[in-house]
Amino acid sequence: YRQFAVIGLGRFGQRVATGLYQMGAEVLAIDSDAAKVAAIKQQVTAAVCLDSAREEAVRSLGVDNMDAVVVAIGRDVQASILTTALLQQAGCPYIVARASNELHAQILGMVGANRVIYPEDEEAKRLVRGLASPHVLDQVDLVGDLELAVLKAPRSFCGKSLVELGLRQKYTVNVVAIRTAETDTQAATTIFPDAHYVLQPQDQLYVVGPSEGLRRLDGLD
Amino acid sequence: YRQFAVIGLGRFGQRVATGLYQMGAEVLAIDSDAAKVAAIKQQVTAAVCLDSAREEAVRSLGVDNMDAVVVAIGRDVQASILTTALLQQAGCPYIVARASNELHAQILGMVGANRVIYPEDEEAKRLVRGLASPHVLDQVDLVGDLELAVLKAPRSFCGKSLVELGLRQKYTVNVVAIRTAETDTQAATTIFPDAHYVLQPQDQLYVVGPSEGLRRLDGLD
Ligand SMILES: Nc1ncnc2c1ncn2[C@@H]1O[C@H](COP(=O)(O)OP(=O)(O)OP(=O)(O)O)[C@@H](O)[C@H]1O
Ligand SMILES: Nc1ncnc2c1ncn2[C@@H]1O[C@H](COP(=O)(O)OP(=O)(O)OP(=O)(O)O)[C@@H](O)[C@H]1O
Repeated sequence: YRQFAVIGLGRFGQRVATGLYQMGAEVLAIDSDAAKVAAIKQQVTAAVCLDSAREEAVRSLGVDNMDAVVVAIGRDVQASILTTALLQQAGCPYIVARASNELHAQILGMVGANRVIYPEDEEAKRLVRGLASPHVLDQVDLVGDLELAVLKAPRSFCGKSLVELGLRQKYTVNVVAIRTAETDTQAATTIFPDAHYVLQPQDQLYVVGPSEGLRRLDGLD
Repeated sequence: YRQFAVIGLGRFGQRVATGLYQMGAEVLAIDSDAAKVAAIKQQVTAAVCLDSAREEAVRSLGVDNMDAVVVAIGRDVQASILTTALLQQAGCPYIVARASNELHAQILGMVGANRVIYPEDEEAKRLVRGLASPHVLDQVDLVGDLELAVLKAPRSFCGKSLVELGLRQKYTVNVVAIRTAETDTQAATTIFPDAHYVLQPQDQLYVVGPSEGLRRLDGLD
């Protein structure tokens, strides 16, 4: 059994608490607002009303026996930082903290957060990449300079095979999957293409590579 | 030149507006709070203070000439729904609207949103998948019913090559990149593995495939 606590039950915290519980974990949900605690009680293992920025409140939780604690307090930056620092002092093995801006994220890392999450920032980046270029349907950062992008097959690629296009050599990218379009006779399917696959006009390409190679691919028509 | 308007300059809206502008697009930023409009003026093409839930305000924007409008109003569900409906009536070609819960998302789809985004929900899901299963380090839903997951190599996989493991056939997943662990003599590196790569105990696998194949992979030890 994995045991978690989630502190701060706004939109983000609520979904994390109920999501973990539905995956079979034990979840203690915490908020200083009694109404939020009452609203979630049926959907988690237990729910408690307390102010997590007070030392004796955090000590009473026994966080050293948990797998991880998520600090989902957003707007109240001071409460989020104090809570994270107190959790570290109380011996919490793994702290995930939510940030509302760059500076907040840096401070959380300094006071003991093992992982910092920025929900608005991550999702804004994905939307911006998808809107700014007509070919990019989705895009996520992987690790280091690697990205995964989902692209509409550029018109100039259609009718050619992957080996003919030489994407690895020309753009240092790897086509890792292709989603074919739905037609009257066939449903959309996912394929892991081999070098001789010939691109069709409606194909969606799942491509992995360094940002610079993907940018050059974006620009094609 | 792509032209966008972003209505609602909270954490999410601000990042979308400035992000699009930095990608070279023309961006009109809008909020009913004059302080938010003043704060963003230098980072976008233009910024305007108005109440987007009023019909004559939306008509004055000329949204039919834009590529897309993003409605980033969060907590005020009524203003978000009214704004989306007014944009559709004014002939906006593409509307991206942000939802705060399930019901809100459904209504936005009914009144004209072409795409509905749920920043807190998407990021909460990613975090829950990463925390609930000890093998999954990260996990994102991609457009087109595929997922990207970052997994610790299951113990039973170590010492075997990718072709021996037959992941494509058995789980319909593709290992798109591997992050090797840092050792005393070598830094962590990211590689595009070929079929004969032999998995090491600390390897992190970046895997793409339909959800069902990934779930089965999660469960291995
Ligand atoms: N010291 C504290 N102790 C416990 N709970 C707290 C504390 N401070 C704030 N909270 C709770 O954290 C929750 C979320 O915080 P807040 O409203 O700051 O974030 P938010 O970014 O607006 O939330 P979201 O975007 O997830 O809806 C609120 O329910 C609030 O009551
Ligand atoms: N009718 C309206 N016209 C223009 N702007 C509006 C309107 N209603 C709300 N806004 C603005 O939308 C912005 C974001 O809205 P809100 O505070 O509801 O969302 P939020 O979910 O808390 O934001 P975030 O999580 O992105 O910080 C606010 O700056 C608010 O002033």
